[in-house]
Amino acid sequence: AEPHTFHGEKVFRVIPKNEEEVEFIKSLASNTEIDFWFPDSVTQIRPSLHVDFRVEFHQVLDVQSLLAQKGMKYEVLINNLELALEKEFDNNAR
Amino acid sequence: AIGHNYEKYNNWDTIAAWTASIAAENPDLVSRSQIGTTYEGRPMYLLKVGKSGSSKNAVFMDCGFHAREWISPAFCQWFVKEAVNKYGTDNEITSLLNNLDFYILPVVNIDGYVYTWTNNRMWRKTRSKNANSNCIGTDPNRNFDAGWCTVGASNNPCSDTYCGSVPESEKETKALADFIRSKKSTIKAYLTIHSYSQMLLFPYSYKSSLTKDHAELNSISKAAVNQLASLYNTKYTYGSGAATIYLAAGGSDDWAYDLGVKYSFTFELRDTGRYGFALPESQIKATCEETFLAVKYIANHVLNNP
Repeated sequence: AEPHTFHGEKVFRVIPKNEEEVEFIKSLASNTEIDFWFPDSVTQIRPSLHVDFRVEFHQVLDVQSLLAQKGMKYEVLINNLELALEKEFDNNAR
Repeated sequence: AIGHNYEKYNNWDTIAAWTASIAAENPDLVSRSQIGTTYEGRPMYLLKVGKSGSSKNAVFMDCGFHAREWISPAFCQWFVKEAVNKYGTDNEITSLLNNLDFYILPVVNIDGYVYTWTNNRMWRKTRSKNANSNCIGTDPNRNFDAGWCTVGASNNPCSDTYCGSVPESEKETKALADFIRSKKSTIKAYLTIHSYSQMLLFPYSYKSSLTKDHAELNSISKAAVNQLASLYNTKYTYGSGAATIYLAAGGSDDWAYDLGVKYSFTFELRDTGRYGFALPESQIKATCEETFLAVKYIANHVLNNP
């Protein structure tokens, strides 16, 4: 397979306030390919625990739209993961 | 090793060459052995760091359980460098290496680590094939025999937290566990280095109950994170895994503790989310420096409380 690139992929953070919002994130994960960064998996989400997750480019708009519809506040931790990964190699001695 | 740099992320070939060179350059302090091979056939090198001579109690430390957590192998390399460079000039390090051995496994999940360099930077699991599934890999930190595949783990091979077909189904986790079992009488501490979220955790994670050593482990953690913060004011949270973050079965720290390794800890290194798994190389030095202080504190506690 071709190496995976991360152009346009975003990392989101949400903090579910209650069980209803936890269930919403779980339903989001069941309908979308979400890569959980923290916690490790959907089963570990609980109220007040921040949830960091990566979304592939073609699903970013859907996820943002669904979060907005639900009225859930979210933060974009990483706006373009590919750029973040390029910046990871910032030791110029390479 | 050509191209190796402690302040850069090194690929597996470079790390493997480094294990050979650091052992060759420091024969009185470092020796290299192989504890097994990975699913794809790569050698799993282990470094023993300590003044050679009589047998001593030991601290086992591993890095690179989860392939995408690149800062973790960087720390194991940094630790060995610091130990070697400061031996003979720094009294504390000299005493530690004279009286303890450190077993360092620079990368546990080597196949996964290679895959993050070649195919998918965000890969987490091993690269073993799963029966009756097209999905690849097992989460090595759900693969140990500690409440295996109960809470916080998945029996779906396509999940990133897949627990494997049986405990220690992965060649990598089996090799690690076999080694610790074989040295059970001397290994007094087990440290596993992960990222991210800036935490210092101790058992249990697979159940909510506290260990009989909770008070001592909590006290050590508090002091260790204070040491860590003393350098750059990096804030760590600490506590038992289940209480501090979430229930997660099959972790290596719980397994080691239940085996009898009392001082069992999991580090989650920088940061708290700005970079996540994409921590820039420019932060390797500071991250490793501060983590070194915490590890040194734990090692001193082990030395003084045999």
